Amino acid sequence: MNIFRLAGDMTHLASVLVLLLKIHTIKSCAGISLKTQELYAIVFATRYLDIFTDFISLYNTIMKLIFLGSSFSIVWYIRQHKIVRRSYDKDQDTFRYVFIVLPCIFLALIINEKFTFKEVMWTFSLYLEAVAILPQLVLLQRTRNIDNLTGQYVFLLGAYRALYILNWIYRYFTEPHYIHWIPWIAGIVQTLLYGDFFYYYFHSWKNNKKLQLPA
Amino acid sequence: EKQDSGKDEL
Repeated sequence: MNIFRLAGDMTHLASVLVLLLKIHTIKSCAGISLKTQELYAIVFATRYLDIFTDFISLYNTIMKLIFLGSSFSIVWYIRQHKIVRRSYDKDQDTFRYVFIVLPCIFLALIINEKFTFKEVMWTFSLYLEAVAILPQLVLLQRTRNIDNLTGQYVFLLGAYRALYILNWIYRYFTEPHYIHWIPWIAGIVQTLLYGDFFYYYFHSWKNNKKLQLPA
Repeated sequence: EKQDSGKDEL
């Protein structure tokens, strides 16, 4: 465990918990894409298949349980909670699942480290995580403004990705045999997707005005 | 092990 990895995990944790707590407190999910949240729930469910079979550390197991619990709780709030679900704008959240999920299944089947069920599912989760933010970014573009909630959420997710890249660089130079092309490339693609968003985020922050994304 | 050295990541 290095400082980049720990900081990355903590910003990742913060992004999910901030979202969950805010939805719980303000009883609204306005501006949040249910599709992105469902894709993240699938990401955690397919990546952590080893949770009960391979013990890595107490930290690792607890974090996995928190990510699974919080991501499914967010989906439950948006779909089932009698007040929160009314604030979900289904008509704006139109990104099609198939355009994201099918290419990820296809890629995971042909490009993986080992052709076993667990390994293919793990690889699928990496590809899916890389693009799962797309429905949220499309929703942001469509509504053309983001409140603090959505802004902080996407900012924390972006920070998590950037810190993970630093973690990989650190581990590459400090650990023997630490080479993992699949998570690295998927992770870089995911980080690049945030780049565009960050430009506008910082721009609006610098000018101290509400963020407006271009059409 | 080489194959699993990154599986401790979340």
